[in-house]
Amino acid sequence: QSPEQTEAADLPACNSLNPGRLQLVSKLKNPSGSCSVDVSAMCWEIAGFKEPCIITACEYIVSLWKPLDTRQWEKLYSWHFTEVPVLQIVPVPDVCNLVCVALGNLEIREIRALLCSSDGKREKQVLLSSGNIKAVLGLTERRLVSSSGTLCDQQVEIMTFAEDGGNKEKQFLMSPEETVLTFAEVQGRQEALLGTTIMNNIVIWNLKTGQLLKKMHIGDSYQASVCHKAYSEMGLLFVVLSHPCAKESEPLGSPVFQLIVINPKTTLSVGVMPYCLPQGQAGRFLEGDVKDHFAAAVLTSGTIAIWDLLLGHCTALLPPVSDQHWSFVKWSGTDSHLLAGQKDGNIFVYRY
Amino acid sequence: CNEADLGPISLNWFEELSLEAPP
Repeated sequence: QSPEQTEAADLPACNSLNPGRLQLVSKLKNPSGSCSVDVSAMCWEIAGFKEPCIITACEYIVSLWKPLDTRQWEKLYSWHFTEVPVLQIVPVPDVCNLVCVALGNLEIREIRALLCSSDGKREKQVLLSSGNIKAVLGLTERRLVSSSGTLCDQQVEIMTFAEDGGNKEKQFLMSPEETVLTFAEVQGRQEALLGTTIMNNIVIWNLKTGQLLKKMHIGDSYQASVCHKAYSEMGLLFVVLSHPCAKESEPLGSPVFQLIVINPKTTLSVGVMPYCLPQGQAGRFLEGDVKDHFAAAVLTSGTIAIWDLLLGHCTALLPPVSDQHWSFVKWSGTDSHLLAGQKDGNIFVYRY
Repeated sequence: CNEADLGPISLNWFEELSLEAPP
């Protein structure tokens, strides 16, 4: 296997409105030429050492990059797909040397596990599930949750991996009888799982028993809200939502993210904090990621915006670089880095 | 946020809802 290496970053931190907050660390150029769709960061064990690696996904190739030094990356493995393109990378926390991907055209048709042979010399892929899959999320303790089918035939399934990625166990959660669009774990309540549904409800499951505990309506102000993060504190659920369908024309600017609080006992909820763009900036939420108390979003304008959820305001804006709009953004799970991607395959790694 | 907006709050909501929900 001939090693493919990235170029060292030679660009300044560009004309971000808060240039001190984002420092460009390195840049990966995916040479495959096909459209870039996602990025993720995870630890991978290489020659007995756990390395903080980057996974990139193009339409038909997923690649694992290992760090050579702080500024360069070497491609270690590539998994190829011939029939169905990749839609998203699905990292599974607490599993070593395994990552999942969702494949499909507009909707997910397959979920596959990507791993390598025990001698580390060959890439392997295993089909985990197929069908009309609506949502998937990797959970702590080596679990993967997915929902498939619609209404009465909907199945919500938890798959548990062994430490080496093998021996999968399956368990089903009770269906809420409305299509589940997204999942989120609940910080502070590891046995709870949240889902958002097509009817603007948030549902809560007990992951141990599979029970559906509650269905909570969160209002019709914003359709198709996506739940990114949930915290359980003092008997309440704090939920970070994004609003891809919010109108841009609201007088105070439409919220890109919003923090709401729900009392799970009564299902009553109130908005705590809207996270809007600074004045003069326009755009709707296109794609984003929340980690700890930081939220990052790619906007329809092609700019990336970052909010400190505790401070309550936008802390950094990253306009398109080299006239290329941003198309996806992820927080690195392994350090305090932001991974920003463009459709042409360029991935920029920023320290935040 | 207060109980006027959200109703009575229980610190054991998860356990209580698990007892109330169908198995």
